[in-house]
Amino acid sequence: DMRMLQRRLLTSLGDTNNDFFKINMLKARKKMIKFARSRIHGYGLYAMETIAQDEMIIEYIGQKIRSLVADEREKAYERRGIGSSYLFRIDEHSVIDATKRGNFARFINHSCQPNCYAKVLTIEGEKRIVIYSRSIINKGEEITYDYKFPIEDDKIDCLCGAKACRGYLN
Amino acid sequence: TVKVSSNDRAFQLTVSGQTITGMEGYAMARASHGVAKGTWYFEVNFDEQPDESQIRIGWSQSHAALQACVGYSKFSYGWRSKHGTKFHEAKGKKYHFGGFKQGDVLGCLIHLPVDA
Amino acid sequence: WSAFAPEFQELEENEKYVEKEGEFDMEDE
Repeated sequence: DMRMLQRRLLTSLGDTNNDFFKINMLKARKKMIKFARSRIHGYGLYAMETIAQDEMIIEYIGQKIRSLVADEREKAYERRGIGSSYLFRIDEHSVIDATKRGNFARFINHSCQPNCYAKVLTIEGEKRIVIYSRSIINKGEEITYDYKFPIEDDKIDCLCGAKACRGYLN
Repeated sequence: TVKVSSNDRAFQLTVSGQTITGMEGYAMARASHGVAKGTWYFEVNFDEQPDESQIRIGWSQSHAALQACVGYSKFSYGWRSKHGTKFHEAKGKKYHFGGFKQGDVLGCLIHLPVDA
Repeated sequence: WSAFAPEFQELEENEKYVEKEGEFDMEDE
């Protein structure tokens, strides 16, 4: 009946709201992934079922802040030794900060050869970050995407272990 | 005529005529003209403010970020309505006890060396 | 997983952060 609901809703709302509907379905489908120890770094998220290509997996949720506020927080987090930042840039004006408030998408590890990618959707005027599968993901595989951190001087080693690993996150 | 600049300002501020209206976090609007030497002065009417809101006013170079308050960096000097604190490089110092509020006329003077 | 993020607050939706007056201040006498 969820599919029936989706079909009825989409016909009434038109396809542009497909993202809107799908992002709300996400909550109902949380069982798709689980949190567990990662071979890449600390903990990560794993697929609990086979996931088809270009499926919406999870939204990266946190506090929406302005860029300069994010710059100040990054400095403050570094001063307090809070690990790698969970700041995700949406556009030139705003950033989603999942360091202290958000959901467990913040635990998704980086890979230089990822099986997912992040996409910014605008739903009802609000920009939101959604992680999609880039290819079929088998049950038990770790979910990863390319963080695309800006290049910086002081490097953070990349532990993804992929053949084409770039060596650093930034 | 010196006006509020139509583009040298934060996009989220609304400017109609010479009146700037802002809400939520600090953002900056600058004048259409700058000064490079000598002594200059401008005045602004502080029309209204909702409870618990504050403003900052002052002098800024064009390099200062628009998505922050005046006095946040080394490129600007600000004066805050709350406690009348003066700010430069994000450091607030005692300046004019008691601060200012809606209904006040605010004057800002800058004195730049003529020959340097 | 919240055990691995000290005093972490889970959110269902993005939360718009309401900035403080002193958001950009380093020091304030």
